[in-house]
Amino acid sequence: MNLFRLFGDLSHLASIFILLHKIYTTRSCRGISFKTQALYVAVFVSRYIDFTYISVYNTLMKLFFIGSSCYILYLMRIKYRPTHDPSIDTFRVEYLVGPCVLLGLIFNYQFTVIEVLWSFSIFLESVAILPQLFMLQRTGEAETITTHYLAALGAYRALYIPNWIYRYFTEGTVDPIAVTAGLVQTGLYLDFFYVYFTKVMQGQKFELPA
Amino acid sequence: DTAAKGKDEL
Repeated sequence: MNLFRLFGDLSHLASIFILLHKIYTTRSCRGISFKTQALYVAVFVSRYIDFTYISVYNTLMKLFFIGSSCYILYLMRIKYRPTHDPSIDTFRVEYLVGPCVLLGLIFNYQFTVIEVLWSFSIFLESVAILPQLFMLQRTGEAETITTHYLAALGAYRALYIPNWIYRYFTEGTVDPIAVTAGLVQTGLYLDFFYVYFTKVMQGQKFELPA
Repeated sequence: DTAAKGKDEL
């Protein structure tokens, strides 16, 4: 464990608390893509089905990510259902899941169910944010709290990049699947980060140019 | 053991 990874994980943790805070305080899941949240459940379940013990930290985090992502789906689907507008959450997830299944079958470290699911989850995580970003693009604006959620989530994978560089030099290990997918995942946030830093951090509302 | 790579990450 190094500081980059620790702060990456903490940022991931923070993003979930920010999202929950947003839903609770506004009593609404407006502006949040149900599809993206559902994809995260698929990501965590397919990745953490590998019960190999690593550490207490690792186990607790895994349980938290599975539990919280399912809880968020419950909030969106049941508790605050009327506040979710499916007509703007229109990204076709089959275009993400299909290719990720294929990529998982082709690129994996061992052709076993657990390993293919692990690869699939890595690929799917890298694109799971797309329905959310697509929704943002469609509406052209976002509540500030929602942009903080996205920034924390983007920072999580961005921090994993220096973590991999650090691990390469200290342990001599590289995980090509995780690194490739991680770079793609971080890349998808670049546009968002640009607007976040130039507008939201300056106290302005998140609005995309028309 | 290549299969173990990255598996300690979340």
